[in-house]
Amino acid sequence: GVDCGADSRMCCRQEFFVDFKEIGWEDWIIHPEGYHMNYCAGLCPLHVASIPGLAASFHTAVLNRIKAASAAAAVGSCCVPTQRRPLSLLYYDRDSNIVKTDIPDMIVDSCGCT
Amino acid sequence: AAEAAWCPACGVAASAPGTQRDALLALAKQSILAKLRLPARPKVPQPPSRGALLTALRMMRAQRWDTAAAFPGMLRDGRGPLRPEMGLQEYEILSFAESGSSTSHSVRLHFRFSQEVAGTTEILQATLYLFWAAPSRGAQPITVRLLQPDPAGPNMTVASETQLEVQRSGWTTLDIGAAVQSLFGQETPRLTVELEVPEDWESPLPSNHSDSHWPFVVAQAQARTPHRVHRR
Repeated sequence: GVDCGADSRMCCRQEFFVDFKEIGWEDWIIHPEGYHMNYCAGLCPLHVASIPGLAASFHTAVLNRIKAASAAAAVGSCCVPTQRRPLSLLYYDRDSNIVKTDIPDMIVDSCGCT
Repeated sequence: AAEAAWCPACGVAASAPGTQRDALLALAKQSILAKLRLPARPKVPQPPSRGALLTALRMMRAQRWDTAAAFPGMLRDGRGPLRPEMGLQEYEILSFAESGSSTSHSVRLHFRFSQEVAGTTEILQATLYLFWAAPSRGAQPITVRLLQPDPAGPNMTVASETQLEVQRSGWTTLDIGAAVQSLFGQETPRLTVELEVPEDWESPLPSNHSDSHWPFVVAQAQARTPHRVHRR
């Protein structure tokens, strides 16, 4: 996958960190200090469609040219997460019990085109 | 329109950075609360004392080492270690006792569980940790009763009763998984533990009730497996 730069236009992963102190949640969330709510953004033109991330290889380049030339039905291709991992939280619930849980698929590690 | 096209997948309309940041922060809050099944963030908690917390964590770690030593690679009921990637969210809950009513020869302790967790999970294991004071003479008989709110009325029903003999001061653990499981299906998931001793015996709990000997419950729960929708 590719991380977004300042002027990325193609499909990439945009990092976005939520500091629990900034949103006033540090009193009930014991750990971690924040949440990496990364998301996928960018264009998925036809010639990179269905390639997770931007594979840069000779074969891919040829395949891309064929796709671009084929002008197949330009079905929309979307920039979506291709790899995610759990968010482990340690927090106080409403009865001040201490709860630890791993929420599956909460952190996006990489993006690609459908 | 061109800007909006720039970010079709993230669902946040391309807008001024400040507004976009606020929208993303709101999205993060909403996403975490939804996954924790919380309607809103909990009120400011009353954390347990440092002594009680350190003791509980030490006891939990010791318990885990014992389990791991007895069944390497296995978890409590013989299944392989579950991982969140399997999509089943697991919870570990540490609940400290609240003092309830007491008489000259009985003490009640309350443990509350949040409806959000109780209503959507099944209990894998639950252990009650009690610290006994040194008996003044010989082995002290103690009855440990687990009481639950009676769904049909204001009284309490006895979920289980255990007779113990305390020879000396120290920690004891009791498996309360079945009682907590049946509790999880109720409106107010609150467990009451009643400790009763014969008339002329003193309370089995340390009189100074130092924080680091405060009773607590450790429970492991797992989100109920969603019913499988088979696509043909």
